[in-house]
Amino acid sequence: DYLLTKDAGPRPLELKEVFKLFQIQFNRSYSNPAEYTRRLAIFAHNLAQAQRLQQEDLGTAEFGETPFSDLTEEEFGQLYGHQRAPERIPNMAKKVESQEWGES
Amino acid sequence: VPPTCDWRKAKNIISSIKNQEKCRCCWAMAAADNIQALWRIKHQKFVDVSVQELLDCDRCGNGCKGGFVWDAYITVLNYSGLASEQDYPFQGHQKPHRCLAKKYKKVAWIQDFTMLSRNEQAIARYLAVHGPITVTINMKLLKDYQKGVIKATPSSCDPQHVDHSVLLVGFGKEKAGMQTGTVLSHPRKPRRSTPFWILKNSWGDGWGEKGYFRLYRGNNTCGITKYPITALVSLPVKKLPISCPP
Repeated sequence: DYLLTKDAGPRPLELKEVFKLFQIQFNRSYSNPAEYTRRLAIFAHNLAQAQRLQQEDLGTAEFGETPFSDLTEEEFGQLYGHQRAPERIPNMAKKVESQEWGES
Repeated sequence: VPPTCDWRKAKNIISSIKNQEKCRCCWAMAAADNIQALWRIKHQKFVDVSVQELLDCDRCGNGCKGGFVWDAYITVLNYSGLASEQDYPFQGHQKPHRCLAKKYKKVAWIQDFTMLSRNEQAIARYLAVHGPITVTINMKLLKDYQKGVIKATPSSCDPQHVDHSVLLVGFGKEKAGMQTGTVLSHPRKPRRSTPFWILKNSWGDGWGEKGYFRLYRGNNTCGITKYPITALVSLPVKKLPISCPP
């Protein structure tokens, strides 16, 4: 509820319509009403965050609904981020012998 | 450095947008796209190389749990090349499969790989002359990105925390006033032309600008200069058969 009242840019009624369109566009369905409500809250939060990114961006980027709008930051990071690149590249364990150019 | 460069406009150099789905293999897809593009530029041959080989034969054996582009290049060197996507197709399954590289004929190979200097001008020059390279960035602003040029500051997108590898395919400049009305009315939006990088993502073509996105060029937005890495394919030729379309 807190998320919905705090973050929902559009009026709750509109938000649900927007969310319905999102589900159709990205073929999303949720296993039960509680999961639906939770995803709706995450969706509202992400839309509000997109508006904030829009304000902060110094370029010409536009932010808003994407295929990931019903995911939390953590879920998104787990799905798409690879392990964090180290501060410096680990030294290569083995030197590649110089080969004749052009050979396989 | 030419004012603009877009390898997507060159015929058969950049393959279609991949979708890593639930497999954290952006590093393997970026490296495969890099090798594929260079092979097509240098050898004028259309190859489609295997991402799955990079996942199954990686020395860390992490498969879909994440990795680094430099490990992908080491795999290609260790197995003397990459099989075709057709022979060794992308599965996207969570646990790594046994490495089958030795079973298949190699359709592309590399002599080495290298990291470019952390200078956006030098990167642009290399990109225009030799072809697309891989970069690793902080992906924090990509989740809600729809279109346009992202220009961030170190506080809004930490350039030290890079966690997503993609292919750098070109650069350009967006003329002032090309933005939509809503954006222009905003005090923070640029009034001058905006230099940008063009990057190929691996999240499907339903995301971003048909699977691509653009980052501001010139202030190391989201750490783009931290790991500019590319394969070295065939002999350095004096004059490339083709150069980057403007």
